[in-house]
Amino acid sequence: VTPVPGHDEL
Amino acid sequence: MNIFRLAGDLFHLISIFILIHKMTTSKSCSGISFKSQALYLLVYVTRYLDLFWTFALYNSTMKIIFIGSSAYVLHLMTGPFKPTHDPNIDTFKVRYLIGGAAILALLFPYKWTPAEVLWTFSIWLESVAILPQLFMVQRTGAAETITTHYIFALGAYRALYIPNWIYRYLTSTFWDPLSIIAGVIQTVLYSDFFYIYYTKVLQGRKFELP
Repeated sequence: VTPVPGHDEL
Repeated sequence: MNIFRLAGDLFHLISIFILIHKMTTSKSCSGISFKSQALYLLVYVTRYLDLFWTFALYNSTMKIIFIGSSAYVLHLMTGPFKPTHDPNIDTFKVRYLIGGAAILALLFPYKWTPAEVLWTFSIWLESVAILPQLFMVQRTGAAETITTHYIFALGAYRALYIPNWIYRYLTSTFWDPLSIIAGVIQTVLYSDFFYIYYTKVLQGRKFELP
């Protein structure tokens, strides 16, 4: 699993 | 979106509602740490910079609510209700929290860009931003029931993000280690408070430290 720094959270 | 995250965000909204309700009905901000509130505004402003270049109806609306309500709370505390704030019991040294979060953000961001470093800073700072508030409760040895409801709701928000992260990891292999580590630390910092809240406030007794 690769990091997913999508920042789609609050 | 899943039920844990939605519930977490709702708890976050509820906590803000309780805080503003408490202050406007009692016309007082006694028992509330100005330092924690100022840290939260700093958290939201540094994390939600992406409002300028990303739009998603749910997230963007919430971000604006969090920044706006946080600024409003600070306005109440520095303006109308300033005389009810006692700086002598709000003495936590926040410079260590800001410094620690800044160092971690500079050392381990996902990318060395200003926005990413500030995002990481906000994640670490949020994990410890409640400490001045908890320190204040500890100093006074008791808290108004409504203040404890506020702290509980704010703690529940990040605690509920933990099952959200587990769910997202299992269903879509979403993995954001910085958020997860900081979120777990944040929840651990609340654990003492949660315990006393559960054993006292929920059983109808006053929040007093043993």
